[in-house]
Amino acid sequence: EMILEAAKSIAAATSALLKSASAAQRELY
Amino acid sequence: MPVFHTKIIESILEPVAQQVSGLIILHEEGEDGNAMPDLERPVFAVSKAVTNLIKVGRETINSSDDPILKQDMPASLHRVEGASKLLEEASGMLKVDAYSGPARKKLIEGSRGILQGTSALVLCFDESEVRKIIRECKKVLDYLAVAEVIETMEDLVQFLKDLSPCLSTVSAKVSAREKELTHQVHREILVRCLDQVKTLAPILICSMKIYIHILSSGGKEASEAAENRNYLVSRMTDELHEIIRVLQLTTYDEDEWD
Repeated sequence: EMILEAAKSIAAATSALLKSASAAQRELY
Repeated sequence: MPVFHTKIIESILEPVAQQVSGLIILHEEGEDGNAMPDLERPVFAVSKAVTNLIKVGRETINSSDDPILKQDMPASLHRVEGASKLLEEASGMLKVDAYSGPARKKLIEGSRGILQGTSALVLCFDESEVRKIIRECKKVLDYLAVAEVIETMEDLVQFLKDLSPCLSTVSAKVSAREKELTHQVHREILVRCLDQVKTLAPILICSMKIYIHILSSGGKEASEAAENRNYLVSRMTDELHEIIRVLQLTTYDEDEWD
């Protein structure tokens, strides 16, 4: 279904964003 | 205990849920933190995906004949849209000050909003899909309800013609749904009930034939035959009601039981 595909894309984009944001924070530890 | 009740929902949301939790923990542990990188590009990618979801979501709402989906889905879309704006604001603030505390809070709030909104959206869609399966189950229940008025072979043939395709649809849809569930107990109940329905169906038809035969030959055992037929109808009806009940369960319901 298209809505699940669209949700998958959001999840992938958000994961990539959070990876970038978390990586910067992790450098502290 | 799985958090998400279907495999597809789990595969979509679980990685994001873990990352949001991770970011929150990192944020709470390291108050000041390192300088945030430029998030403009990844935030733009999220915004683009959100724009597409809003478009697809609106199309789904417009083309659906499910009033509950029509009522519930717009709020989820609104939630995702609002969360995306928060991410854009956070990205803008971090460009000015890479150490900005309020920007980090917005980033977390936005990510959480995306997760919650997307979660509500896919759950809303999933519930609508479940209602479609339940509608098929109810068609079978409606046919079973007329079994006791079938008194001729012609009517029985028509009854079979009506019931068979509905039963096949229920069997295929419930079986596919069962394979999608993450909750083992729910899966087992669906398998067991569906097996029962499939086993009882030919026995019911046989009992109806016997009843019709006794009735047409003026036999005295017609009431016993009717009783046997009604018992089989009630067994199948109970199994279908149990299927309908379990189809509507999520792992959250199970938690409430605990």
